[in-house]
Amino acid sequence: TRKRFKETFEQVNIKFQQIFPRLFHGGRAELQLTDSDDLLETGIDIIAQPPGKKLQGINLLSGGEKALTAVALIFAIFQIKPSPFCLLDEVDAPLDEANIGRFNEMVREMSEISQFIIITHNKRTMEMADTLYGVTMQEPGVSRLVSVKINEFQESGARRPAPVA
Amino acid sequence: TRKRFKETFEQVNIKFQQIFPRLFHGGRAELQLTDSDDLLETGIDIIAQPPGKKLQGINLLSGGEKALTAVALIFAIFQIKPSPFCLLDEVDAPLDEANIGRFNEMVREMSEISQFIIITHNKRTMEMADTLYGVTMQEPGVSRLVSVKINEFQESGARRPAPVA
Amino acid sequence: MKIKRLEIIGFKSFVDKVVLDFQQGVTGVVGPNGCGKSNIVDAIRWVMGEQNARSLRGKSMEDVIFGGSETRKPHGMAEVSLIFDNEDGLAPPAFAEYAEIMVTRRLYRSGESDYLLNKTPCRLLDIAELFMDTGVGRRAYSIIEQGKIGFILNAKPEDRRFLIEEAA
Amino acid sequence: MKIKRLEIIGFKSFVDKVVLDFQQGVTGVVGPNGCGKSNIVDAIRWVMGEQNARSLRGKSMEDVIFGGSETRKPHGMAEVSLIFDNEDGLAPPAFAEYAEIMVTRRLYRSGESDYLLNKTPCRLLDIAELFMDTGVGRRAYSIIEQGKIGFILNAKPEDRRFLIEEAA
Ligand SMILES: Nc1ncnc2c1ncn2[C@@H]1O[C@H](COP(=O)(O)OP(=O)(O)OP(=O)(O)O)[C@@H](O)[C@H]1O
Ligand SMILES: Nc1ncnc2c1ncn2[C@@H]1O[C@H](COP(=O)(O)OP(=O)(O)OP(=O)(O)O)[C@@H](O)[C@H]1O
Ligand SMILES: [Mg+2]
Ligand SMILES: [Mg+2]
Repeated sequence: TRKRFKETFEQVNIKFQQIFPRLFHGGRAELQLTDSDDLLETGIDIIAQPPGKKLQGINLLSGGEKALTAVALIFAIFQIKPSPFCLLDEVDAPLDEANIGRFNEMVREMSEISQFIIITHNKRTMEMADTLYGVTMQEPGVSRLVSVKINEFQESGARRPAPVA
Repeated sequence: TRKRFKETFEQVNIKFQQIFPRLFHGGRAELQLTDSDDLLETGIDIIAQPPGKKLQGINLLSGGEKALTAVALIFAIFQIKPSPFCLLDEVDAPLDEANIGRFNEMVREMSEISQFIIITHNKRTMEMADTLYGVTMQEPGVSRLVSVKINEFQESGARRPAPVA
Repeated sequence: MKIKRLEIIGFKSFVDKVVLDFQQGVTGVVGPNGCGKSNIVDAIRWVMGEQNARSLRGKSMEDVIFGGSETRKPHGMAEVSLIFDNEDGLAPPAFAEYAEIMVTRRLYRSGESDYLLNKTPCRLLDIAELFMDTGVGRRAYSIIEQGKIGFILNAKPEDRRFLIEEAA
Repeated sequence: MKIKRLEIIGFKSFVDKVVLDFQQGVTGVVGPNGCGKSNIVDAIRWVMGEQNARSLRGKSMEDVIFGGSETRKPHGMAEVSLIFDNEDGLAPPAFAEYAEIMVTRRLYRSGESDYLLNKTPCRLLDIAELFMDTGVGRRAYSIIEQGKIGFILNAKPEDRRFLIEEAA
């Protein structure tokens, strides 16, 4: 299992190094083992450099940059060992317009192989979906499902980004 | 100080019980001391009932409901002991259209007494502001400030909610 | 093994039966704060075998049973069924003749709890094995619940291993 | 005591001097991910006396000094000034003749650090006293940084006392 962990880690790291610049439109990032001699206990550090910035640990990154970095990691693992489906609950919440666009593009691409179920308040993410389910509580405390046509999602609690400079 | 803590707690609790239904358009909530006999060590529990739902600890609430409950608590403390200014960094991120509307309304009201500085990606929150500063990084890694006219905020990374059902 | 359908009754805010048909591609789930979107994620995690009540935001597992509202009394049982499509015949040999595989979990207020495969009582172990064999079970990175991104970012490096371990 | 102006140079991503004039009412701060909005909040907290580097997302306090970018070399010093309006004369008597009160904090890479009141060197204690007397210092609930809401929600009940204690 030590061997499998190391192999999986290295495969994921390669993917992560490809996916990060796709989502960030540049820059680079990589995973590092905190203790490469102890594969059973080692932790996983993330260092990242958004385009034009300095390479460092993720702690100084912004809320949105951190979230997008974590998404890159999740997508990297997912592409190494895809599951039949992937559920993402409001992962786009801290992202701006441009990042949401690149995020959506990758989800669409990966959805050719796996089913994606995405919970969102974001209008552009909704526009990217093939099907939309609206969840409502007409009767307080009681959830019901309604099918939402894409041009109706105005009434679904959506929030929409405006284009970034 | 034990006495001051108790008095402040009770004043804040009264305010919190008024503010929660304003932000949630109904429902009720209150603060409870985990150990009212030990005022130096007691913790503070929050129980809440969004409109039409059951009164319980906040753990089962949704992401947006939890965030709005915490905002109600912050506003309650702020109204008991106002500071000259209040800084809010993306507290509206998990909120839907309707909740953002009520949140903004309260901020406007409190801004008659204190200065509010609000960081947001949300278009409706931006529309509520009196002044807008845009922060940009034309040169990567170097922040600059631009003054944004309200009708220009389209180019500021804004995300806009659409009306909720 | 693709998800075909999810059926929820008595689970959290879904006191009335709700059926979600899952299509190929991307399915978006939308709605106002508190309407039940994340409860759908919880339902899927629960039927897949989640044992930790706190990771479903509850204090005890009983918290997943509909607890009542202004207009409704509490429910006595929560039941979630996940129906998989076996048209591609990739399920384990035991399921070779089934076009659909239904996994059901039930919990009664008494604490009594059932697992069923195609409506036949089974053990949690049978469900866990099915998920493992079909690669459906890798929840650590294929189910990203609200707040998990923050958890991954704030975690100590040792607490991130589980993501790689699940894929290994 | 209202904030009149914030001046930042060499602090985090603000390597070039930036001046924010604060108006009455609501000031919105907007921009794409990573452009520097939260760094402004960090600058305000830092000049008000924040001593905990980790709560400013750094590993050591040196991390608040501009560390370089693709096109710029690292800076040798971070400086933030917060200028308050004393037109209402509500500041402590020592400041009675000042229409403005400027609080400045500087940090050099050497680790050397300065505090100044109206450009005159002073101790952190003098700044802390000014903030306490004017009610400006109640940062626990008047400055809600990104992620603090989550912290309050996930905190143990004992770890929420500080909010009430600050107001008491
Ligand atoms: N056992 C239960 N019985 C009844 N209602 C419940 C139960 N468990 C949770 N709920 C309710 O479900 C609601 C939370 O739903 P959920 O987390 O799915 O919301 P959401 O749609 O994801 O909202 P958000 O957009 O804010 O994340 C809460 O209001 C909570 O009170
Ligand atoms: N000492 C430093 N030197 C140079 N750049 C720094 C320094 N400290 C932080 N930064 C950079 O500042 C950026 C973060 O800025 P900030 O947190 O203010 O973004 P933001 O505008 O709040 O974004 P978001 O909308 O994602 O929250 C990071 O990219 C980080 O690399
Ligand atoms: Mg949710
Ligand atoms: Mg930020």
